[in-house]
Amino acid sequence: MLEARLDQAEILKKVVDAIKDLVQDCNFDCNDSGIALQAMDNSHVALVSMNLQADSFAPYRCDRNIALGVNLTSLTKVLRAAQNTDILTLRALDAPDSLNLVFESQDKDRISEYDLKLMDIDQEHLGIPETEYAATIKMPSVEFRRICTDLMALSESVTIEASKDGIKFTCSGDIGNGSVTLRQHTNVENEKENIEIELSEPVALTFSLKYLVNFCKAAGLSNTVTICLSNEVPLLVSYALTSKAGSNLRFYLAPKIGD
Amino acid sequence: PKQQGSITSFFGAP
Repeated sequence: MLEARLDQAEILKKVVDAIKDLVQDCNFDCNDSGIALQAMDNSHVALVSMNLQADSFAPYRCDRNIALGVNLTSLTKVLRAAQNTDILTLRALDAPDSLNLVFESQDKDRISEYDLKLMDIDQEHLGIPETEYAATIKMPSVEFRRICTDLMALSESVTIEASKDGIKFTCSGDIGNGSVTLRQHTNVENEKENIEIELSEPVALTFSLKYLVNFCKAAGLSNTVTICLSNEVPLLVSYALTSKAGSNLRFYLAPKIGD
Repeated sequence: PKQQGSITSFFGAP
């Protein structure tokens, strides 16, 4: 059976909120190392990958591999009943028909219990190759969201260029064009404001802004976002879910190709 | 104009 207790329901609430417009039904794959999710959007342009390692939970117990087939709209309805600071416990049997969710207030004076019906989802899993990215940008997540939403007002796509001069986001549309350039920046007093750029070779790729803006719904999960680019491979946008390494919410986006 | 690529053409079966 599965028993997984999260100290803050907020994490799962925000994950589901961030992905529910991209993915409708998906399997939460549970095993002794934690809970993972991988799903593509309907048009197969974007891939969502979530990992919540066992050490993000206390306690965590999962005796055998369990796939929890969940409709995210339904899960959203149940999670709405949880306060951000509630303790959340997930329970399921080995071959479950339903997922049991318990929300406890931190003072333990309120306990809510819900059962969510599960579904059989036959989802293909993709192998994501280990990639040494040519450019890695770590920046405030709200700043990335602002850039994407500002540029989407002008155009449906953005070209991201990484060079020794910095990271340049360029778009052009019917009313005109725009660009935003980011340079490495270290804020000694507030390192959350830092912009870190690692570059091994120049990169230029074009992406749909609709998807990038959608990914930015995860900005509430983490102060910083990591964006990884290499020529001719999908862009990676990654948010840390907890302070523990390995627990993250990742979005991959296929580039626009050809001319 | 550029065409939207598909994620499955980059990431295959595991």
